[in-house]
Amino acid sequence: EGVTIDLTRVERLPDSLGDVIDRFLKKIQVQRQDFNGRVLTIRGSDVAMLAMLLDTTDAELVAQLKR
Amino acid sequence: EGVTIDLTRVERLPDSLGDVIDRFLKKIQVQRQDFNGRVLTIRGSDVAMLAMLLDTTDAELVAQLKR
Ligand SMILES: Nc1nc2c(ncn2[C@@H]2O[C@@H]3COP(=O)(O)O[C@H]4[C@@H](O)[C@H](n5cnc6c(=O)[nH]c(N)nc65)O[C@@H]4COP(=O)(O)O[C@H]3[C@H]2O)c(=O)[nH]1
Ligand SMILES: Nc1nc2c(ncn2[C@@H]2O[C@@H]3COP(=O)(O)O[C@H]4[C@@H](O)[C@H](n5cnc6c(=O)[nH]c(N)nc65)O[C@@H]4COP(=O)(O)O[C@H]3[C@H]2O)c(=O)[nH]1
Ligand SMILES: Nc1nc2c(ncn2[C@@H]2O[C@@H]3COP(=O)(O)O[C@H]4[C@@H](O)[C@H](n5cnc6c(=O)[nH]c(N)nc65)O[C@@H]4COP(=O)(O)O[C@H]3[C@H]2O)c(=O)[nH]1
Ligand SMILES: Nc1nc2c(ncn2[C@@H]2O[C@@H]3COP(=O)(O)O[C@H]4[C@@H](O)[C@H](n5cnc6c(=O)[nH]c(N)nc65)O[C@@H]4COP(=O)(O)O[C@H]3[C@H]2O)c(=O)[nH]1
Repeated sequence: EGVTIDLTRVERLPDSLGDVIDRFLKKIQVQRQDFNGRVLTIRGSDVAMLAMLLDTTDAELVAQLKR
Repeated sequence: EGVTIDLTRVERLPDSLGDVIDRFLKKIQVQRQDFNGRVLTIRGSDVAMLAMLLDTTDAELVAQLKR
């Protein structure tokens, strides 16, 4: 199940966390050429991947980022 | 590598072929709630799946459907 991320919430995260997420999202934005800048909906498999990179749970990550 | 399908070309295919493709695309349209009705871009993995269902090649299928 994908999640719709509020990109302004990502900007307000502490640097170490925000940087990893930012790089991950930018890669997707570039592949899509999607620069709306307010929201980005990513795949359920991406949420799992990101949670693993950040050593957290899917649920915790979604709570911090979703619109 | 995904393909952008021209939905009007799908309508003009012979029934046996068009029906299989139509059902496949409708399933994706419903999951997305994307009813723009003119184009639908699907995943590279979907093209491979559809070609297998129709016993044709990726290249042949893309040639028949892309915008
Ligand atoms: N640019 C962008 N906007 C986002 C994103 N996530 C959510 N939105 C916004 O929230 C609505 C729902 O997006 P969705 O779940 O991706 O659901 C979308 C999506 O599945 C599909 N869709 C719309 N436009 C495109 C497109 O250009 N390409 C593709 N592949 N799908 C699209 O149709 C559904 C409805 O679209 P809308 O009525 O436009 O309404 C969209 C859009 O206004 C995102 O990652 N990027
Ligand atoms: N522009 C763009 N956006 C992407 C892409 N991949 C994922 N998304 C965004 O991330 C959401 C969740 O994707 P999902 O977990 O794979 O969950 C997806 C997936 O399971 C299925 N689905 C939608 N479109 C396709 C498709 O073209 N092919 C396949 N095989 N499944 C699809 O429906 C679910 C909901 O789809 P959406 O409402 O569209 O919601 C999608 C869409 O907003 C992509 O390559 N490009
Ligand atoms: N998840 C999600 N992603 C979104 C949404 N709106 C835009 N995007 C992403 O942003 C790219 C540019 O969208 P666009 O300027 O509306 O311009 C789009 C749109 O006008 C049209 N288009 C192509 N395929 C589709 C499709 O499957 N559905 C829809 N509704 N439009 C499509 O062609 C252009 C290029 O489409 P793409 O290659 O798909 O590339 C899209 C897609 O990756 C959204 O609501 N949800
Ligand atoms: N992990 C991940 N990768 C992403 C995401 N968004 C884009 N990509 C990668 O970037 C390629 C191009 O994305 P696109 O321009 O949106 O072009 C996409 C988009 O227009 C459409 N599409 C695929 N899946 C979905 C989906 O779940 N929802 C919507 N709305 N469109 C989708 O099919 C086109 C081709 O898809 P692919 O062959 O898979 O090729 C995708 C995929 O490899 C994402 O959220 N997560």
